[in-house]
Amino acid sequence: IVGGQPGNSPWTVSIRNRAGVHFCGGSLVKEQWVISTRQCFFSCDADLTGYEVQLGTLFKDPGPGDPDKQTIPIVRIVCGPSESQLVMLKLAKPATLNRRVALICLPPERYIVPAGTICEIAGWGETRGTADDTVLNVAQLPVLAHGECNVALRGRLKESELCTAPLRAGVGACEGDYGGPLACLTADCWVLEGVITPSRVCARTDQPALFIRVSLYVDWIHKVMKM
Amino acid sequence: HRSPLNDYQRLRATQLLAAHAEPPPPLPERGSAEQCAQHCATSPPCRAFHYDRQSQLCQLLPWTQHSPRVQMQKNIHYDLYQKKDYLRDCIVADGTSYRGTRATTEKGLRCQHWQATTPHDHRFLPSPRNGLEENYCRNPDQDKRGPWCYTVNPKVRHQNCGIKKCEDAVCMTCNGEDYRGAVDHTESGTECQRWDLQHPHKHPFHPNKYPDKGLDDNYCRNPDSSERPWCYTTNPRQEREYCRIRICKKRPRTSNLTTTCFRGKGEGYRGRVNVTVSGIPCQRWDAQTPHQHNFVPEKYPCKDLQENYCRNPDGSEAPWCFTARPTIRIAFCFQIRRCPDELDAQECYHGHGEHYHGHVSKTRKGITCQPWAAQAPHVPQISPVTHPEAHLEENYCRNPDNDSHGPWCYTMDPRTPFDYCGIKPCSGSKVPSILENADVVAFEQCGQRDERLQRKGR
Repeated sequence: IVGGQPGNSPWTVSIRNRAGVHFCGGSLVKEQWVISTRQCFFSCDADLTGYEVQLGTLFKDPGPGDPDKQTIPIVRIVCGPSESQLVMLKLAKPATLNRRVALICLPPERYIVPAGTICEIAGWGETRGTADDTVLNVAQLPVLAHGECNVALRGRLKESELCTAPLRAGVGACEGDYGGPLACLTADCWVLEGVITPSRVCARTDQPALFIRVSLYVDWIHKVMKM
Repeated sequence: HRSPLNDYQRLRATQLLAAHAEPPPPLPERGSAEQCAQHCATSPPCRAFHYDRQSQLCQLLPWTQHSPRVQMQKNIHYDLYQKKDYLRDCIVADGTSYRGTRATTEKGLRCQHWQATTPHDHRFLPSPRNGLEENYCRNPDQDKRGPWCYTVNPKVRHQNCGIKKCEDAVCMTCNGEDYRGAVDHTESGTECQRWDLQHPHKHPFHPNKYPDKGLDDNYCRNPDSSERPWCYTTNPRQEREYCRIRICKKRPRTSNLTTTCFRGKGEGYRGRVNVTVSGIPCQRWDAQTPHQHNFVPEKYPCKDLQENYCRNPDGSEAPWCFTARPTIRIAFCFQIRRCPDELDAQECYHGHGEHYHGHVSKTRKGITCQPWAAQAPHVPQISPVTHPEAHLEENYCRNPDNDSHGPWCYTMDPRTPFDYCGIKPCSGSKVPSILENADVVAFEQCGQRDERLQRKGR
């Protein structure tokens, strides 16, 4: 996260490869389910043996004695509808919810976040020197109206995408944050409205940032968990 | 520091069943697999053993999978360990320890039984210790050329069997990442450590964590994209060392190469993108600044490490590169588009496809759909019984629950309960945009964060 600051985001998980290295983020939507982005995974029927999620700690690479750290193997990946760029990851066992680990709400189906809503991105990704990249960083971004964003992107905005306004200070997600949450506080509840996806430049000051609009896929998410 | 298990080849969840004899009872004392191997090593008739990880019981066996009237069977309670010498079809050194079942000479002559003294009389008669058995090739006199036998041809007394040395039996291509041969010694002749053991060297390459790297027993492998296959050694003072394995003369056929997108992990990506996903230029592969590294192009001939293009020479999650920025060593090139991995849509549907009654019966990945009335491999929550009006015929794609992403089906792949089908929305098919009627909605209670509620400053 560029232009952010250390913070707490108890639904944000770190996804680790077989060598135990963090490479993407995710959001805990159910004790045994994490949402992330398709770009982070090499196949929809990948053998994810040895891949894990880490949660319950603010540190990207916590010491062995970290009391709240949980590390849970990933046992299955389910790819979302074709243009969604979403994946659901099933964990080997449910995460234990505590003051460091919480679920994030899903929005109602097809819900549109009101423009101007202040939302938050979180991740252990690249900070470009703007913060300590050994801990979880968070940053606030205001939602941009769909129409306004479509104009800024010269009509290339899809219905399945959600925009946040660029900030002069250069705030945004970067390498290592992909798959993580865009969380918005609505009616006293933190809601997963967007998922961070790779973009050509981090924290642009002249163009909106794009996220996958989760509310368009809530029915699929529930269906996967139910099935 | 050599483990007695080094002499054995392990097969997980496998049991040997002999049709002609009852297996001997398990040993009375419980212990580790290494202790079981020790018992087998000191018991002349023992050629293999079952080890039950749960009960820690050990059952010595006088036969292997190659013995007559013996069958292998899946059994999740047992791991089967068989003496390598009985399984290898190549030889180590002069092949004195070879106990395979080759029974013809290098010129195709059938071997004479060691028990028999005709057509050739001889003094090499079988005994419980010398390994002479049936008419299998053996090397009872340490002949430098390897195992041999007397032949059934009266004019040819004996002949070499032409069994290759293990380092020549299976050659390797490129950097040997796909090598699955049976060499288990390093270049200096030191014996390798088993991948499933953590002594004498602790290491991260657990076989069940890297199921696709072929980390069997203590054979030389290349799980980390080094220059050549290697192994941890049984010498405590030498952690790891390369192995000597013959390089195949023929270069491997390069398949699955792509330039405009990448498939899977992108190991076959040969495009020209040379910046990271966040716009940082890549470092040239033939340069050692700002980052020193081992991926020298000449040492990785099959990886096409040209210029500063994004590549994936080590099986990482996606194409990557060393960056031109000193503070960032490595970064992925996630911005490269993934090649479509879905079938071309054969038909189209209107709306959400709730009225689609076509005959497509494969998912978008090409998996065959499960019949709606079937109960396996998935027990359906939606079936012709629960949804009689939804035309759930055969295994055709349908949308009985008005899924907003189109027709779907249960799949014949046990790991994929359901998936969407290879059908796309018909052009001009009008579905109300989610942006047209944005409602105000209340939310369930979750995602709470204690300190958030008191609006404390960070």
